[in-house]
Amino acid sequence: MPVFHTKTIESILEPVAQQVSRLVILHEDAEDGSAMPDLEKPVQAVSRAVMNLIKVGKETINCSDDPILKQDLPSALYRVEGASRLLEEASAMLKQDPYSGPARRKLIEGSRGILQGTSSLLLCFDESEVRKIIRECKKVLDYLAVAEVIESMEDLVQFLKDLSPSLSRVSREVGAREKELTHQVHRDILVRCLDQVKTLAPILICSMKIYIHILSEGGKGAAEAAENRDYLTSRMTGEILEIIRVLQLTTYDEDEWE
Amino acid sequence: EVILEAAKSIAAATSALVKAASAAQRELI
Repeated sequence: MPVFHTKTIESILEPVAQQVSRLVILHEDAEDGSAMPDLEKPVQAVSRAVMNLIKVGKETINCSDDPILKQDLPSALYRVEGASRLLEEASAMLKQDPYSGPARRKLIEGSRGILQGTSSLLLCFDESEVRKIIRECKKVLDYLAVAEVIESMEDLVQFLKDLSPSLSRVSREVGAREKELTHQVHRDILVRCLDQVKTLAPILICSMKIYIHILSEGGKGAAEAAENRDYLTSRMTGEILEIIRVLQLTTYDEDEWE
Repeated sequence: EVILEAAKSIAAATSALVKAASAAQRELI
């Protein structure tokens, strides 16, 4: 059985995955012995749904500014389209001969293909959504990288104006993503890292204020203040990098399965 | 998202098809 790493993908594909598995088992147990019913109508319903997906998918490709999505989505669409064709062929063959073994195999192959193609498509789409969150995380990293050159209150105010909206978006988006994941270990890491970022952010700003204040008072102790600020910056950077790493994980931890 | 809705429709239609195809096999077993 496939493993789905988000609740949305799981809710869409898990029921059909179970049914396809059951069909394969029933088919093997029956050893091609029974007549298949007329599947023209349900196959037509799948074809219509596939045509709609192709249309929507092409629109998504045209409208997207994500080059990786534009590159990956077409092959998932072709896969679903090809599987739909197999189902149509199976239906036509079964009309001629309801006992046809090759038609049954086409039916199973087509059903599996629809499942795999839809899974690939949802995965492409999901990865694109993750890349959007990562872009926001990288903005925060870019802002953190300039913390060490802030030497006046005016610059600090601008730094905060830049950092705060990005940090809020990261917090909101990573928080929502965490709730979407089916893998508890990944969820826990994201929650922990996000909490750390939220805790460290005001402490970093405070350390930057102290550094600026020390500079304006003659600079005694500035090296230690800068060291403290840099330490906090590196801690926050580390947490954001860990968030980026975990956001990209889709595989399951073997230990958890055990 | 429209693409999620389209994927849901495919999953539902495929489910219905597979159920119909399974019914005949189940009767035999």
